[in-house]
Amino acid sequence: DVAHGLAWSIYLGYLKLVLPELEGQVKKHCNETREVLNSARLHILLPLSAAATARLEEVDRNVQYHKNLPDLQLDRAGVRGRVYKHSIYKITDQNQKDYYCVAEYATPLLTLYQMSQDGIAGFSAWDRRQQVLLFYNTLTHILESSLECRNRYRLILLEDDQAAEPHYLSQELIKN
Amino acid sequence: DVAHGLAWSIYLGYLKLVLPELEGQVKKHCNETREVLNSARLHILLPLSAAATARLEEVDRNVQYHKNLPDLQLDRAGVRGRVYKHSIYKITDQNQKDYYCVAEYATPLLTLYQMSQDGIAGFSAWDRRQQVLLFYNTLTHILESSLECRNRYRLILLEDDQAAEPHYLSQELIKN
Ligand SMILES: Nc1nc(=O)c2ncn([C@@H]3O[C@@H]4COP(=O)(O)O[C@H]5[C@@H](O)[C@H](n6cnc7c(N)ncnc76)O[C@@H]5COP(=O)(O)O[C@@H]3[C@@H]4O)c2[nH]1
Repeated sequence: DVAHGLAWSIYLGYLKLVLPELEGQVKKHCNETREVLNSARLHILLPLSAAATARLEEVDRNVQYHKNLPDLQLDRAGVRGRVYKHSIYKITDQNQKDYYCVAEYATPLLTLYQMSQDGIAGFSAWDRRQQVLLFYNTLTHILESSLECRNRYRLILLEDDQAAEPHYLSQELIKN
Repeated sequence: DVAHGLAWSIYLGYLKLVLPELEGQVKKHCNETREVLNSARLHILLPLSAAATARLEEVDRNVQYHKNLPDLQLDRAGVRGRVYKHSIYKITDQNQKDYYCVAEYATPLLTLYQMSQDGIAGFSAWDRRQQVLLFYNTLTHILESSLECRNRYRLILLEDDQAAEPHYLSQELIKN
C-alpha cells in the first residue's frame, strides 16, 4: 500500500522537522511585519481527488497568497542548507472579513495523482481514492501519537462533490 | 511495500522536476564562478544500511562540501516558491587530484532508517535492507524508462561491508 509509506514519509521527513519550528517562525513573522495570524497551525489540505494545485487561488478566489514565513534551513542527506518554507494565505469569508493562516496541500497526494495519470501498474482513479483515504487515516493516527506535532496542525479532508462549490476551500479553512 | 511508493515519490516529486534543469544550473554555476565540474550528473547515493548522514564529510574526509548550485524555485501544492537545490562536493583521490561533482543521498532512505529505529509496526533492520534493495531496483527501472532523466544521474549503491573503509565513498564517487 503506497499510501502507508507516503504517510510515514511526510511525517518522518517533513512534519516531525517543521511543526516544532512553526510557532517560532510565526512569532518571527509577527515581529518582522507586525502581522498576526488567526492560527499558528499548519493547515494540511487533503482533497479526496488527490488533485493538489500549485496555487490555492486556482481553486477558490477567496483564498489569496499573502507572504511566506521565514525559511527554515537544514542540512539533510548531503544537501547543505535545504530550505523548508510555508505560505501564508489571506482568506475572505462571506462577510468580507479576512483571516490569515498557513496552508498547503499534503505533497504526497501529487505522487498518488500522477501515479494514476501515468497509467502506472494499473493504478486507477478508484485505487487513488482508496489510497488517499488510507493516507488520511494513517497520517491521522501517526500525528495523534506524535509529541512533536501535537496541536500544531489541522488535517482537512476535502470531499469530491463539494469541489464544484467555488468557496468550499475558504469555508473549510475558516472552519478549521 | 513502503519502498515502492518512496521510489515513485522521489521520481515524480523531485527527480522528474530537477534533472531536466540540472545541466542549466551547472552551466549557470560555471558562468558565475568559472568553475567546471567533472560531471553534470546528479550522483544519488544509496547506502544499503539506509544510513544517510546530513553531511557527506562525516563519512569520508576526502569528500568536502564546496558550494551549492543556484536555487530552483517552483510553486508546488500551495507552497509559493519552494526551493530545490543541490550541493557540489570536492573529492580528493589517492594522488591528491581533485574532482568536483553534484552528490546527495536518496532522502527517502532516511524514512526507511527511522522506521526501523522507531520500532514501527515490526519494521526490522532486515526489512529495512530488503526495502533499500527494492527502492534501488524500482528507482533504477523508473529512471531507465524516463526521457526527462536519461543520462542525467548516477545511482550509486553503497555496500555495507565497505562502509568501514574510510575512503570508500570518495572512490565510488570518482569511479562514477
Ligand atoms: N510541502 C513540502 N515542502 C517541503 O519542503 C518538503 N520536503 C519534503 N516534503 C514532503 O515530505 C515527504 C518526505 O520528504 P523526503 O525529503 O524524505 O522525500 C523527498 C525527497 O527525497 C525528494 N525531494 C523533494 N524535494 C526535495 C529537495 N528540495 N531536496 C532534496 N530532495 C527533495 O523527493 C521526495 C518527495 O518529495 P515531495 O513529494 O515533495 O514530498 C515530500 C515527502 O512526501 C515536503 N513537502
